[in-house]
Amino acid sequence: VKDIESELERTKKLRLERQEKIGSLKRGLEDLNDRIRKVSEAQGTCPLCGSPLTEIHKQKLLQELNEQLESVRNALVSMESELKEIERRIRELESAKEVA
Amino acid sequence: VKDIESELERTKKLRLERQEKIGSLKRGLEDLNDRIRKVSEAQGTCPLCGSPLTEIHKQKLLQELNEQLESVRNALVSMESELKEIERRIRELESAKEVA
Ligand SMILES: [Zn+2]
Repeated sequence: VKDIESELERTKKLRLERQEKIGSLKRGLEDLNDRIRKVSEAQGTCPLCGSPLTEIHKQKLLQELNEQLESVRNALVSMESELKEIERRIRELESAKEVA
Repeated sequence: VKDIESELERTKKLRLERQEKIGSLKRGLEDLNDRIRKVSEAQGTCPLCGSPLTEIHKQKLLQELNEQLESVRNALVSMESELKEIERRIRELESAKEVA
């Protein structure tokens, strides 16, 4: 029984870590979407610092931002499936504890 | 009684206009605070477009943004006191209607 307890403890800690990581990835996604909107609406100058922003520069920026968005989305998908796995394991351990 | 009704109608419309203006001023305040935070955290390059951002340019930007913040705050204060005035007038008209 002792083994089940300590594994349950460890797995719950893991769940908490994953949930925190998912929260920060979601905030990263919002920030990227906000920047993509601001850059695509920009007319000739940067809306934040006022420097000239040529069409070529603007397109390059949007491409970089969209690539970052893609990688954050992929990281989020894999974190969420890891979390599902961890929650399944926790349910397994909790029912094992009851019959032990 | 007809006069009171039509004045009440007009004043309620005015109240709605003021409430909408206050909402958009508050969104303006949030946007300015967000930009001030981003510019003050910037290290040598603009966080949005990546152009070089000298310390002198950064200070100038922060000064302009803080001036804008000040004028939006003042506009908000005067809008809110106008709204209070309008609400007082609506209460007056509504009690006049009851005794008429
Ligand atoms: Zn910029």
